[in-house]
Amino acid sequence: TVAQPSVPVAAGPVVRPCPGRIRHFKI
Amino acid sequence: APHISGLVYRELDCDDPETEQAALVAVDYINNHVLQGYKHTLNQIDKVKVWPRRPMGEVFELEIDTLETKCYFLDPTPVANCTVRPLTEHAVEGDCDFQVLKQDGQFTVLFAKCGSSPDSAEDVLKVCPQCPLLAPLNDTKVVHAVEVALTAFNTQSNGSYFQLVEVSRAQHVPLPPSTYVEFAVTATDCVAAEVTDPAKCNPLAEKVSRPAWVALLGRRKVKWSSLQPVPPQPQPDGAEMPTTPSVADPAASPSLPADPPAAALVVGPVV
Repeated sequence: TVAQPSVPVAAGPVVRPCPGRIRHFKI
Repeated sequence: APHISGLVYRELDCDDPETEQAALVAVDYINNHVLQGYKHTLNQIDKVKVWPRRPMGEVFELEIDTLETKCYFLDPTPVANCTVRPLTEHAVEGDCDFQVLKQDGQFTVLFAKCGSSPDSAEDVLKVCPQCPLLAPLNDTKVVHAVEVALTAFNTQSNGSYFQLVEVSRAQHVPLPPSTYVEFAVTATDCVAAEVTDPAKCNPLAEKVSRPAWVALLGRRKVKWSSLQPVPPQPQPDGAEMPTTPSVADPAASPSLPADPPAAALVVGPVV
């Protein structure tokens, strides 16, 4: 990301590739 | 050994379709190699690393969580169609490490290590305070319940004598106080009415049933599961399962289908 020093850069979404989705329920 | 010094693994999303493909191959591997109990289904992919492999291919190093289903391991139903055992029936989880080779678009399992464990009693009772908890399969009451049920089953059999294959599940039910067991039986080459020494009866391998469930109420009162259709399986001529198991308490008797198809009754009472 390129930005001017005076302009705050918006934080992007945190990528959490793992663990994956729970298909049923967690025990 | 898939790891090659100096090489770097590829990071992949746990929900990436390629990761999921490898995980489903791993789950199929579990279900094709399990020798007792119930099939497992994929619940969550915990970790994945993809290593390059020389001279070609990639190795998926996976950590996956599975859940027990209600399909017996001999059940031909695809695991995708199997009902997951709910928390209220004391769910069982599997934790597995796998290495799966992908080469020319084909996945092959190189390594598998799995363990399974039931949900904690605290968690089950938190969701459902009256729910029965799993009991050890060698518990005295469990063994007794199976013995009583199988004896009752054979007493009603007008054909083959049935032997125990395995006890698959057992629970102590608080109200009314009873023992719930699920077990698989097999037909033998003996006729039930003529058996004097059960040890001399030989099991007929192709006649292993799916587990029946039986609740032993008090000391002798046996309550059977109802007969329900099961996927058709090849059934050679010969011994027949009793189609109307003994029920000591008529009020507790589950209703039977009015005219169930004969092929649906080959395994007797099933879950």
